[in-house]
Formats: sequence, C-alpha cells, structure tokens
Amino acid sequence: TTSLEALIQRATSVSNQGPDTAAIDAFCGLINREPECAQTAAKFITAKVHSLQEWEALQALLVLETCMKRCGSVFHAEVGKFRFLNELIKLVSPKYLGAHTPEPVRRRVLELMYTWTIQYPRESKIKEAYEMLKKQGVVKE
Amino acid sequence: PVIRGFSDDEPLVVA
Repeated sequence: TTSLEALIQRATSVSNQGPDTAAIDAFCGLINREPECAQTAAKFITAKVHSLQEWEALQALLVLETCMKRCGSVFHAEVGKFRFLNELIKLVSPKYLGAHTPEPVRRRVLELMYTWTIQYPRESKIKEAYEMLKKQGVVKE
Repeated sequence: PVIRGFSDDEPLVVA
C-alpha cells in the first residue's frame, strides 16, 4: 500500500514537467506482481482523478489508462465495478461534480469509458454506465 | 476471480 501510494503521488505530482513514465511503469508493475492490490490501487487512482488540480487529475487518468492496457483481468474487473465507475460518473455528471470538473478531465473520462466499452466488452457494467450517461445527455457526441 | 452477481459492488449511481 505504501509504495502504491508513493508511486501515485510521484506520478501525479504538480512539480513534474511531463508524465513520470518510470512511476507509472512501477505502479502498473506492482499491480501485475500483486493482483490482490488492484482494489487499493483503484482507490488511490480515483482519489487523484478527483483532484481539483487539473494536472493531477489528468496524470491520474494516464495512470489509469496505462494500467488498463498493461494489467490483467483482476484490475479490469475492479474498474468494471460500479464502485469504481460511480466515481468517474460523479466527475462528469451535472448532478454531482460535473460543473466543477475541468473540461479536459471531463472529456478524458468520457473518452476512456467509451474506449473501454469496445476494448473490454466482458466488463459489461462499463457499457451500462456509458449508455446511462448517453441517455442522461452527459455524453453528447 | 470475480464471480458475477456475487461481487461486493455498489449500485450504479444515476447521472
């Protein structure tokens, strides 16, 4: 837990000049070595994605995107739970934090969710959540 | 492995 926390801190630090690929690689590597930490990792990611600092939130989304590409089914299943998806929905929905979320963060969340509906059809809750956002008019194009 | 339907999940929040 400590190293996951330290790594996400490093990966999203506002003092970074660009993405900290070493920290992101290490974060994904840790999940791959210990898949049982996927839930904790997902929690650390959502906390940072909810940051009011746009840079922090965008870097956390990059960590998330990279973990989805590199980590296995245990991590995919964690992201595919409403427990996780609800945190993303809250960021883009006007009923929750949508109005306070920086536009690039909102756009990125919706892009990622859309991509996952295609890449991980087995995680059916992602599609369910995305379709709901469409129905509510949160997803426009 | 996650057993569908028996996971410790939350309900979907409504947007």
